[in-house]
Amino acid sequence: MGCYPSKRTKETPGYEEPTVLAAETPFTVSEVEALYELFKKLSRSVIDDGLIHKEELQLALSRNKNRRNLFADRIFDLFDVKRNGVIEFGEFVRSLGVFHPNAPVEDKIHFTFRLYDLRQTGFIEREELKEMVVALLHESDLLLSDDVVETIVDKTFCDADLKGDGKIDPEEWMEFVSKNPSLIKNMTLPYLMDITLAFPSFVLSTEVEDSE
Amino acid sequence: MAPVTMNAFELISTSQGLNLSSLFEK
Repeated sequence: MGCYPSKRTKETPGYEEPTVLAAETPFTVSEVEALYELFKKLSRSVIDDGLIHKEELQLALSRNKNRRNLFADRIFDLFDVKRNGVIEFGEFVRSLGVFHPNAPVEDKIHFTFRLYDLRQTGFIEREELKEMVVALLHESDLLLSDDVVETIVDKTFCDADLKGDGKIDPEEWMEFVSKNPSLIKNMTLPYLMDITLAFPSFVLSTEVEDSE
Repeated sequence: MAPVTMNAFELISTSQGLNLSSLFEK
């Protein structure tokens, strides 16, 4: 006798079966079920509709749903694969899969490239890099003169733009990250290794056995 | 002069908005 799965499917928009999501991600079925607990918590923090809205992700990441954060916005945009203004459960699990310690490094590098390609031109451009540095300084209440910001951006851009054509392409980004692996440190969440310990309530009621 | 030698992407990666571990904080 199962507990909730079939009922959840009907009631929650965008809900996908854990067995399907586990087959496509580094997570086990139990871990996907534990992630559902986290998803539910996040998706009811502002609007209780079983979907994660931008304000809800903003609130979880920056503790302030009203203060816009460029980077939280970018994370939302990448998680919202269908581009319908909300993050559904399947999108949440598949996107978090990239942050799993066992996910391929190439996937993490590719994700950061898309994250920093603000205008989605297929390149990280100098203006985008400067915009992100300014946003970070603003977020951190740090004051640096425009000259210093320009110098930091110039130096970094020069190091990464190996072809010297004024933009960083995916190949250059891969090379740059290989030389500076700390750039993808935040792309690995150790929490995901023991997500069932963080959210054990669902695991107690699961009806599906993990195959591994 | 320390900030001038900083890697801009490294600076950006410290953003709270990119710190997804906060999703797991109770």
